[in-house]
Amino acid sequence: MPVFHTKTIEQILEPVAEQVSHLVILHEQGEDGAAIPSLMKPIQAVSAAVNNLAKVGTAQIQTSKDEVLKLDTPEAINKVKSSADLLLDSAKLIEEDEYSKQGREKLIAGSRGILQGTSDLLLIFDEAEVRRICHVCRRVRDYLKVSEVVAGMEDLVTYVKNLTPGMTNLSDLVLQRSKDLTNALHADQLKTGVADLRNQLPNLISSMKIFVTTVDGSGVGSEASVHNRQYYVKNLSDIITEIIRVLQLVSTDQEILV
Amino acid sequence: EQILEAAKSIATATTALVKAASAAQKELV
Repeated sequence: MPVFHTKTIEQILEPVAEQVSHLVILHEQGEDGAAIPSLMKPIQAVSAAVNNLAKVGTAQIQTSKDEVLKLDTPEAINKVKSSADLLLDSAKLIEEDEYSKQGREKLIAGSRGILQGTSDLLLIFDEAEVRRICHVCRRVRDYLKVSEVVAGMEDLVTYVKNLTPGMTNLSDLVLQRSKDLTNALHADQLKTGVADLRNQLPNLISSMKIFVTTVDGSGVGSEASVHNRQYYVKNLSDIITEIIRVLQLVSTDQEILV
Repeated sequence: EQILEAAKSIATATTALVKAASAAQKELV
């Protein structure tokens, strides 16, 4: 059985993967000597669903700005479509001869192809979602560096006002993602990362406040307050870098390590 | 969301198809 790295993909594909494995086992054990009734109707239903996916997928890539998604999606759609064609061939062969060996083989190849192609497509869209979350993370991390130019209380208020929504958005997206991961270790790492960010953020703001209060007439703050602020900027940046790293992992990374 | 819904439809239809094909083999066993 394949390993799915998100619960969303797992819920969609696990039942079909289970059924396809079962059919393959029956076939390999040579227990498929029985006549197969017409499969034209269920195969036409699969074909209609595939056409719909192709339509939706094509429409999505036209509106998306994600270049990788645009590049990878057509191949996955073609894989699903050619697998649906195999199923239609199989239906015709089985209509003509209910014991057709070629018909059974095409049935298995088509079902496997549908499973694989749909899995590929879901992964492509999932990776695009990960890239979107990573982009949000990088923007927040970049904005942390802007803290270095904050020298007055008014600027500090504006900085906090700008940083807060981005940090909230980042936290929500990463926590949502952690809930969807099937790898418990990765999910925990993301949750810990968000908790660390939430704990450390007030320290950064305090360090900036201290810096601002020590700024003299020429706009220079005390050396200690600069170091303190730098320390928290680095700390928060490192946490976000780690979150980005974990977001890009898939279950199999851990399995390979083991 | 639309992709997930479309993928769900494929999964449901393929599961039904493979179940129907397996059922015929089961009868023989």
